[in-house]
Amino acid sequence: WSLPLKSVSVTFPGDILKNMTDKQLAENYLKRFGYIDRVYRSDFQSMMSTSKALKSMQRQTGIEETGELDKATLEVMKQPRCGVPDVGN
Amino acid sequence: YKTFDGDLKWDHNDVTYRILNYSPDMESSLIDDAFARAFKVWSEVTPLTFTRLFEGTADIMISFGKADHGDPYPFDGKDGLLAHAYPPGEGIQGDAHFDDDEHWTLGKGPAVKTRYGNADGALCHFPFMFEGNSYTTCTTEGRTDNLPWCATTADYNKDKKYGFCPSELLYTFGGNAGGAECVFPFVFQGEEYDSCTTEGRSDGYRWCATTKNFDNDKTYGFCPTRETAVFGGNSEGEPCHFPFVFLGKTYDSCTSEGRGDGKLWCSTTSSYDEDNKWGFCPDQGYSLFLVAAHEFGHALGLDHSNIRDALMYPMYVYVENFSLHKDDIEGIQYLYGSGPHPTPPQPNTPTTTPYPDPDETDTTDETEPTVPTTTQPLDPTKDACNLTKFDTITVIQGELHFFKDGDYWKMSSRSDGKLSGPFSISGRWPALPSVIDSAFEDLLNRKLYFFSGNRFWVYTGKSVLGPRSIEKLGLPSSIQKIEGSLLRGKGKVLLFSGESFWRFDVKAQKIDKGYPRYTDVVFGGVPNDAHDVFQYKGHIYFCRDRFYWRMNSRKQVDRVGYVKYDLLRC
Repeated sequence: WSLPLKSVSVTFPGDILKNMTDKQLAENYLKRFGYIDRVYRSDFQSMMSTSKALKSMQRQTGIEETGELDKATLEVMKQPRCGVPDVGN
Repeated sequence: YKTFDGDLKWDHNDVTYRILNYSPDMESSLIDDAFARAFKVWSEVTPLTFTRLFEGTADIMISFGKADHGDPYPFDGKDGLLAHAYPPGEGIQGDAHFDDDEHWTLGKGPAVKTRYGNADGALCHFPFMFEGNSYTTCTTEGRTDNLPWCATTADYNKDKKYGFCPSELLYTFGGNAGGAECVFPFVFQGEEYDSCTTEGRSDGYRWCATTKNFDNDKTYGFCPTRETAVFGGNSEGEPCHFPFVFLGKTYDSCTSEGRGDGKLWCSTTSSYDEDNKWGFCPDQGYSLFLVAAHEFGHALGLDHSNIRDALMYPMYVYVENFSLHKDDIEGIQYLYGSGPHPTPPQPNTPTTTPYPDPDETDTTDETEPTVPTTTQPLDPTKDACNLTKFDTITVIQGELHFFKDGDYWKMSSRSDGKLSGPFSISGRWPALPSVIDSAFEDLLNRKLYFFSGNRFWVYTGKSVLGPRSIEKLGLPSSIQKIEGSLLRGKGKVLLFSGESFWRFDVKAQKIDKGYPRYTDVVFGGVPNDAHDVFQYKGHIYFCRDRFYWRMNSRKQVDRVGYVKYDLLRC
């Protein structure tokens, strides 16, 4: 039997900090690529709920529109990509 | 597909681009080539042309940068954001930026282009065998000068083909030292440095002095990335140190331990615990060609698509044999119309004209041997349009000739530029071997020079001299083959081999003094490992693989295109 893995997390000097929670990651992603700002700017309404923004992002990226921060959505958010916003250029 | 609000597009079809700087990850010629191919992706399907400028302001200014690189949208270190580009317009609009914290490759691991050696600048072949051992990276084994090298075929012992790998001990790029190698140690602000450093710079690029004292001489260059070097972290450019100790445990290979993101890293000293020096391990990297093609889509006016297989989909996926998705084609054609090659090229129909052509004026009594007229389907291997690369392309009696494996085709210069052939080389020039590396016509004496390997033949009409060794012309014995030739005035011919060229005096039958010279010094902006070089209708053509770079009389590259479409007119 192999020993159970004991994962440790180390802060590496010089690393660009990417240790953020899934929620922080999602918020950053939705803002950076225009999913949240878009409605706020265009409709002059209060910010779209994260759920609606998530649905918009899921539609744009071709994954199931759950409105939830599920595993598939997180996977897409972690993929290498182009820096041009998806909406609201 | 989607376009930007207001359908932003260029108001002219002759779009210009300029490459402002280079990534240390790849040889500059590979980067030039990747960008040229990326533009070609679009110009193939829409009537746009892309001309490279070497100075001044171009429509699309291309640059590499890290983190904060001068616009309001900083990059984010390795992975994550790869690049961005602005839609068409003035100023920064239309520009494309690439994150140089990424590992830029051709998509399948380090693309290591060699210099010097005897492989004419070929890419390293990994793994390769050398004295019974297999190597997956460049090595200094077998050398005393510490220069890393690699084989360019699978087995060095068998083929003996090799070249030197990127190393600051061999050359630098950019800077002001003309590519000179680093000098170690060197002094910078009173301190001595034994290796490349990022000190004194805010952009994170590694540099070195090319004399012993930068403070006095101020000459410097940027260090090319060795293919074994780590990325990011705090030891960029250093190789992994194996074994290394991390949290008391010894590691013999890269590990993701200690990280939540699963990325592989290594220590660059024997103990991470003591020195805290680390970086990310080299990986497959990102295809500069694919990312550039996507970004240039933005620069032409396309926004992100939600079709997963489209080039304009925002996420990166490596594709081996890339072809533009219908969605991308529809998008670009919505903006600029359908292009010169909107449909897949059709195979050339075989020539059925019997030879000799009655219209031909043949002053040398050299005619193509008669070939049987046929209406049978052409053997695909004998269709010039199916060939990706020719042994040589040259002009004989004003007509373009394409040579390949014992056959040749010719493009008529007088009528509608119809391609005829294949003809048998042995039928017309019986003394020649099947593979011709280069050929030129001495216009003064109506002699044809043919080169194959290190031998050459001279045809005058039907009489032939040779084979003779190219050493007889005054070329060094180390030359494996002559890859291109250019007539320069009366009685002078430039002969290209590897990254250099020599000037041959046809009358004196010897090489002029002052040669060889580096091709990229005299002919800037063309691949310095072109395998066909020739002059046609006032332009000089450098061919590499399926592509050609066309240079005008002012030595400016004014067009990059496909041999197949533009020269063969397939």
